Amino acid sequence: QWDEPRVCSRRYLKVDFADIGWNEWIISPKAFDAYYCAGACEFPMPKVVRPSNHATIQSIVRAVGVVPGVPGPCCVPDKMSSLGVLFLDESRNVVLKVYPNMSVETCACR
Amino acid sequence: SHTAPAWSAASDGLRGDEDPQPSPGDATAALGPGAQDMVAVHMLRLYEKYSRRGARPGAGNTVRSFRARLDVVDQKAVYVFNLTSMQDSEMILTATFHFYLEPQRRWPPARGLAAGPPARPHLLLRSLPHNAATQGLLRAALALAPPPPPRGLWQARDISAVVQAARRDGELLLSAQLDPGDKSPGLHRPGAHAPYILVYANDLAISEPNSVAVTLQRYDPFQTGDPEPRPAPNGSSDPRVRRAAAQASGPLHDNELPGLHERRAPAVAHGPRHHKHELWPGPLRALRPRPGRRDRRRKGPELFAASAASSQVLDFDEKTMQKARRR
Repeated sequence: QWDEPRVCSRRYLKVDFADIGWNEWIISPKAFDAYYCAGACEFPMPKVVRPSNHATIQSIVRAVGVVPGVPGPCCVPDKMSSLGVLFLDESRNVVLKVYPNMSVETCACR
Repeated sequence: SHTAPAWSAASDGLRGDEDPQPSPGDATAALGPGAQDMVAVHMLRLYEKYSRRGARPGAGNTVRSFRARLDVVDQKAVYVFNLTSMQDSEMILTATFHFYLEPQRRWPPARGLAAGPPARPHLLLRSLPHNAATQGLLRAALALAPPPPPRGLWQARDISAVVQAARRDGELLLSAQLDPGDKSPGLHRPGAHAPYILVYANDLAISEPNSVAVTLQRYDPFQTGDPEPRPAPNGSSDPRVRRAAAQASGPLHDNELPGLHERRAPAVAHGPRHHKHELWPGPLRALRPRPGRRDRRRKGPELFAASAASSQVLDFDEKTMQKARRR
């Protein structure tokens, strides 16, 4: 993903449950598109990073340098979606749970 | 000996679905050879339904299935369900008991008896206290309607009140027994026709941080080669608390601005690296060379009006920015 923009944005990440050792009890899905957020939130921030008002102020304060030690805003998930997971519990009964905030839909500087 | 099962009108979330009925063979293939039964098919179907965007299982977020263990008590088949794996944070919304019932024709009256209306079978649900040899407390006796011949039928009954009461009393072992009302063999159904329970719940803890690891991570990923015992994964938020406490006196947690002696020369502002049309206009304009006073006087109001009309973003206070830069 070297060609992807340096600015804060959503990057593709497919998580295979086998890679983290959970595949023994997760029935479905075997994998899902989780995505992740990465990139800079430097001044001046483009519209696409959807900074909060606080992030805008923090970015300016950092750029001006009037308060030392203030970092730039962070590139974090903004809107997320849930994921239903079918798995075996420790009694080997089948359980379905819909977990919130499992997949990134949009990223933002916050 | 039965073809595709028919589902009852009970609230099992299946009847009336728009989804095509999956073939059990296809569905259970995902579960492996050890789980090819109707509960697996049912759960896979629910998974497909609730994996759609925005769909929630009965306004909750959890469906638990419970397979039965077959016991024989007084020569009668009794199915025992262990519901103890339900979490305290899971608020029960609905519970359904699913079972396969043979048609009445399979249970003819004894020879010599007058042919009357067939006795209605009853489903007896009891809660069993732990380590008790008693039959348990009778929680419900549900009258059943056997299906017409020639095929048996999967049915479901709402047992929400039974499960909720059993949980309230801390008796999460439930037994199910069919009282057929005659000499029929009862509820004994081997293999794929064994009864099961579904509990629809709303897990209040699922919105907590790392809830996915609480239920799905079953080992400590850092355990290998580490002799130090670690706390159970996500068992508590202690590490987070400790880390916050360790830094509580640090400057970053101090809400006061640093003193003048701490001030240094302003850091180099990060130059714009983006195309003009991608940027928020306010901050960018604040750090750009400004037009001469005369130009501003001449064009200012028009420019400002045009900018305010076209811009959909905050207009940063230039004076504030200038003051900040001077400081």
